[in-house]
Amino acid sequence: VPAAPPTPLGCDDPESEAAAEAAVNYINGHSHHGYKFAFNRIEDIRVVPQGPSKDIIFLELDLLETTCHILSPTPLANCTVRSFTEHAVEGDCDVKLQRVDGTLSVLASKCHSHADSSEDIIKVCPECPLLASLNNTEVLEAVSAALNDYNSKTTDSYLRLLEIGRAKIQYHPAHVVVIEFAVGATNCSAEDAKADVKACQLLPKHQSNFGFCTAVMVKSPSQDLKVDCQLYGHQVPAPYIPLLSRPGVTYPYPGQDTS
Amino acid sequence: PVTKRAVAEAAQHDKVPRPVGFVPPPPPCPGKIRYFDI
Repeated sequence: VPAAPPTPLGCDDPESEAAAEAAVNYINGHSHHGYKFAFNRIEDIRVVPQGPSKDIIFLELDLLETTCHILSPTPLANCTVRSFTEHAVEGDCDVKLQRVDGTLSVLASKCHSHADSSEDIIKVCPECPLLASLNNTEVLEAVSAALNDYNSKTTDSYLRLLEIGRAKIQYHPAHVVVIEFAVGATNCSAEDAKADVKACQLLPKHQSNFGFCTAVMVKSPSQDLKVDCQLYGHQVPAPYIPLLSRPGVTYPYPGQDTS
Repeated sequence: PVTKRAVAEAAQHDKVPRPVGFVPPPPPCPGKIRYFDI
């Protein structure tokens, strides 16, 4: 009598969650821009047996952006998921994994992220500022002013912009631009930079100090600019410890991304 | 001769009697939402 087909995995089964966790760690480990994403929901899962103790798993995942930039050494478990009223960003990911004798490895992943619709935010919070486009002129001017302000006051290394993470603009009752951007330390002190800023280059990746800045620029009714930059210190890759390691499921080094 | 039973009648016969208090299992997917859905 042919063996009964394996009961399909449910999206909340422990094995499904273990696969989702391996997928989220892989996605965050292989992303170089933006923010870390947290696991919000398994939309669907499909297991294709490949033989004894060998399966291919297809996952459809729903992720949510956290407040940790991707370069931050903060463990994902300590990263706060951006709230709905902060104008949340969702990630939809299709991931293909292999499971051999209980060991999961990611074969391919493809993600698409999108901000929540402005209508949804305004419905819940009419006065909440909304995300602005990263190439908005006001945003670019605010980032430039904030970085120049920080470099003019620091006694540490001169910082250069790596990327703008997110920006929000509020027009009423005050005109305020709130920005977040990633920075990299250069081979100059801020003092040297005053003499010849062109000579200040980002430190090679393996040495450089990355950092993250937030700034609030009030444009009216009064003018004000507050900048806060935190350098992460030398990037020593933290040892990988599964967030919720489960017996019998281990995570090898990340698989080759064949997406 | 094969007679086609009325669907209602067939459905009536095919309906498996549910034990009192039977709660159908939750659909396997999509899974639970951990934070919020947008």
